[in-house]
Amino acid sequence: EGDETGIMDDLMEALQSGAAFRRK
Amino acid sequence: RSAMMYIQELRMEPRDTQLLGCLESLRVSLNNNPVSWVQNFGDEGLALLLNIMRKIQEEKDEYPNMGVKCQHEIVRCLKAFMNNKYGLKTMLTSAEGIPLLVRAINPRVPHMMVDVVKLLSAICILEHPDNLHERVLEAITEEAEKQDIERFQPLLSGMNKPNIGLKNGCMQLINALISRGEELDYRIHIRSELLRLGLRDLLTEIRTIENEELRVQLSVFDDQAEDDSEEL
Repeated sequence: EGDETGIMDDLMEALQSGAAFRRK
Repeated sequence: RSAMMYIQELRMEPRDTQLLGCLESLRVSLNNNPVSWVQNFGDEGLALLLNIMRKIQEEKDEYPNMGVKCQHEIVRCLKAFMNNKYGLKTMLTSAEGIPLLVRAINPRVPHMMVDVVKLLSAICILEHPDNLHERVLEAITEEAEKQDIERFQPLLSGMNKPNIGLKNGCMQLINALISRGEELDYRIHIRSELLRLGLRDLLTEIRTIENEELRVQLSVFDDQAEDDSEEL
């Protein structure tokens, strides 16, 4: 907890692949 | 170098080459050290970075040559700082962080603008009780009011540049802002505002570009518009 890294990298990857926009 | 050494150097408000060298080295340190190092840099380090960024934006004449380079390097440092839970939380707690990033959306500096819009897009889609896309949109709206321009004009100007990475980044931010809206009315409103302002014509041109990343963003935009149209 509190040590998670790569958060922005993961979000940027999800934006790029389109995964961030898939509806639940 | 320890985090404290960077803090001490930044406190002295170095300029030009010295500032750029410090920021470049800081970015490498933020990227390569464990989170405990980032925590040592802490909210004081972040406040120093944001303070320098604000000064560069406000006092362009005092940073004639290196201002743009230094500001871009600060954006890279912020990304590295925010790449973990601690840094992200600290940045989002700061009232100035998002507005300063929004102020760095400058179509005249396309290579910096790409990094800024991608960072803001990532902030928009974060799961957070604060509805971060609303904070980003609010900062975009306030900045446009200050400049007396349409709020999405800088994004559309960015999309009009030949830089494909920038077109892609701007589309990401547009998709992020629209997709995070929970209300159908909001999503339709933002989309119509963009289309009316010139996105319609820009999209016609962008659809002819063969680029996989752009294709993904265009299909997200189209799919969301279609879903909303059905819902309506």
